[in-house]
Amino acid sequence: RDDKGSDFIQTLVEVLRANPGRDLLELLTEVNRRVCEQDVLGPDCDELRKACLEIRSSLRHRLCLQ
Amino acid sequence: VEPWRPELAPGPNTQYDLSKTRAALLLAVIQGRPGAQHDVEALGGLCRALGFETTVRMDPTAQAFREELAQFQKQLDTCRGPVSCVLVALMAHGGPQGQLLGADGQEVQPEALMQELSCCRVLWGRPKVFLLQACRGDVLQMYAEAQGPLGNGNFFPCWSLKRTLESASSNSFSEVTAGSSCRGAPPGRSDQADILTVYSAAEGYVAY
Repeated sequence: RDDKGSDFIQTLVEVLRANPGRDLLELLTEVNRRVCEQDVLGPDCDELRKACLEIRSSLRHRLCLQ
Repeated sequence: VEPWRPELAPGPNTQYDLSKTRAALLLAVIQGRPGAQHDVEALGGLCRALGFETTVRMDPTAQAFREELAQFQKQLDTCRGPVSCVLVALMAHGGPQGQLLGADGQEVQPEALMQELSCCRVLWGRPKVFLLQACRGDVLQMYAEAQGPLGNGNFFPCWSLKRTLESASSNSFSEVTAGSSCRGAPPGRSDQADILTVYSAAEGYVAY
């Protein structure tokens, strides 16, 4: 985050910009896949860590932003 | 009963109508969070590109988090035209039990903030998107080398149980919001429907 922003927000913006009009829940699954694939150094900087989003939805319809 | 068919073509019954006003509120603590400015710029740019009327507030205190959400709700409720969709992004350091830390170091519960919009009249039946970029605890997700039959040098993620999630999530959503549900929602409609929440980390865990 210190250099380029957080994994979550930066990946979210990248995926949404590249896929206008697609179902947001589908896109968030893709965002989560990419974030989960990242290897990051933890605050102690001596071990690789992982990150994973949590998505909660009570949407009743598809939400497609464009 | 007619079986559910996911291949149904997009239409008024399968997709939210986003043809009216879209509003976004971005609240970000950037002091003490190097690089957070990049997130604000990127997300703000995306929201504007997607047609959201976007409000950005930097370095809110815990109290200001609450006030901004309340103000946002009032703005929406007094909005002349219909509102199609709202997006709220909350970006800050997170406390050990999922709290957000305002610029003054004071805590605020994100679920309590999100609850503000459940009572917003003009948003009944409209999609509400919440993005939370913050730690939700102090448990670290680690890598571990696979053992036994899954071995052969492959790696897979495992959970680091430095402390139990039970203690990490002791201040759970249900406890926070118990008794605070919205009164006056239209009959037969849940005030908890049409909400999409995306957390940058699992409950109890550190976000990177």
